[in-house]
Amino acid sequence: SRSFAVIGLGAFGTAVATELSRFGNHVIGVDLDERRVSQMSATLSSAVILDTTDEAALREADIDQYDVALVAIGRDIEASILTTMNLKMLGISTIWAKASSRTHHRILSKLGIQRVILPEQEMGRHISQMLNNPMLQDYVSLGNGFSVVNIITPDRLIGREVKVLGLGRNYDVTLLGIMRGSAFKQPDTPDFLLEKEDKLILLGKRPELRRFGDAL
Amino acid sequence: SRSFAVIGLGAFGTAVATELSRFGNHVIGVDLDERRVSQMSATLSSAVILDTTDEAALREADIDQYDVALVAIGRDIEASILTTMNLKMLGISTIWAKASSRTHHRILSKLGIQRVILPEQEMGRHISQMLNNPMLQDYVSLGNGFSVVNIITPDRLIGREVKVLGLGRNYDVTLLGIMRGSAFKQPDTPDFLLEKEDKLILLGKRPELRRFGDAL
Ligand SMILES: Nc1ncnc2c1ncn2[C@@H]1O[C@H](COP(=O)(O)OP(=O)(O)OP(=O)(O)O)[C@@H](O)[C@H]1O
Ligand SMILES: Nc1ncnc2c1ncn2[C@@H]1O[C@H](COP(=O)(O)OP(=O)(O)OP(=O)(O)O)[C@@H](O)[C@H]1O
Repeated sequence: SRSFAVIGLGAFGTAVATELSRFGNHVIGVDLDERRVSQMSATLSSAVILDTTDEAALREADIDQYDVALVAIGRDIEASILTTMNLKMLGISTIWAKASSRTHHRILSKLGIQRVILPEQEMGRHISQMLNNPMLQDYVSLGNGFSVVNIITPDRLIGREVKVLGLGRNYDVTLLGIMRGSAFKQPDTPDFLLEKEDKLILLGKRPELRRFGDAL
Repeated sequence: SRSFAVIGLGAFGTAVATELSRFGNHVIGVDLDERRVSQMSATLSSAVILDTTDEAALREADIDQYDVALVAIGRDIEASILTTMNLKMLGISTIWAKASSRTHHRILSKLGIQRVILPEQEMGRHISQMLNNPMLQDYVSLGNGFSVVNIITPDRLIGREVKVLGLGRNYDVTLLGIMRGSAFKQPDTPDFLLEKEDKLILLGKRPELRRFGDAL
């Protein structure tokens, strides 16, 4: 299993470090801010106060021993870039970094790291989908324009057969199954009727899913 | 279709407003900061400079006419809370608000709005899952402890039959199908063999998915 260094203990960095720790990983939290470091010292394997723009200080703290580093510095773009460059100099094999703007994203992407994340923008896109489609409980993009979506059965379709949805016929959308309570069901019997709170788990290309969702 | 007021044009608010606009919705962007408002004026239906802690100013700008309001003020917690209270006073039927901390979340939740979001924390949890499971391309929680995950086929299983995964037999995990390029396939023929870059779309409870992922 891999060890993780999370640099920058803002809301995002703290959430990642805490969750990774909860999965049983060895995690070190790093920040300039003494208060943030001490807040995390009980939760993580270790937590150190350190200016990560200082390569020597990073080496002295053995950060080069870690398998994976996440740079979660958003506001101070120069600190984010310098820190990322330092981690590359340390030879850390997997580096992910958060960007706070498109320009920040472009610079970090040119540093040849494994992943650049735009958390606010990605959540913003996600939330806009949920606001645009009130029946959409959740969704995940599979790449290639496909998504899996979780839509709650509209009231007017309760008690009806699955075929009234017109899937396959009117919409190039696949019903993967139905979540009913804690059971995942395949509506493969003719007497299967939709019930209140049934969640339709659908797969399709996004324009087709939108078309289906609008018709609901 | 519904009209949207996005208050607070930081990275998150801007992303939501931009995407909602792109879907063809009527969107007004609101911020104290003149520069941020002017940056969005071409993208949105309208953009106004306004201190949203001022209820009279909100009414004067006809914000009460909007169906949905999103409060995307993170740093100034008092402004976020006051703004949310004002929007309730205006009678807006759907209000979502971003919180920047657990305490902020608890206060907003007590105001009786439709949804409180913690974007950095939710992205942090998502990213921690991707870091913890390098083969995990993406996933979505369906509620009830179930998730749909997208896992890239490990190299050592290329050319093998789907049954070597041991799904149903060793793991209470369902294979919903396989994404191959831009096609979604069901491996229902005996000669179906896994190919490089095939994405396994799996459904199961999270501990079972983790167990399966660890074994991969
Ligand atoms: N040179 C540095 N060395 C170490 N830590 C730093 C350095 N510069 C900034 N930080 C830390 O990075 C953390 C996150 O920074 P920032 O305030 O940019 O967060 P953010 O990205 O806006 O926050 P969030 O994660 O809440 O979205 C802060 O706790 C800050 O102290
Ligand atoms: N009283 C107010 N009225 C209108 N806009 C406000 C008010 N107070 C703050 N804002 C605006 O809210 C916006 C977002 O604020 P903030 O800096 O808190 O962002 P954030 O939540 O940290 O950012 P991000 O969305 O990037 O995560 C800012 O553009 C700010 O001008």
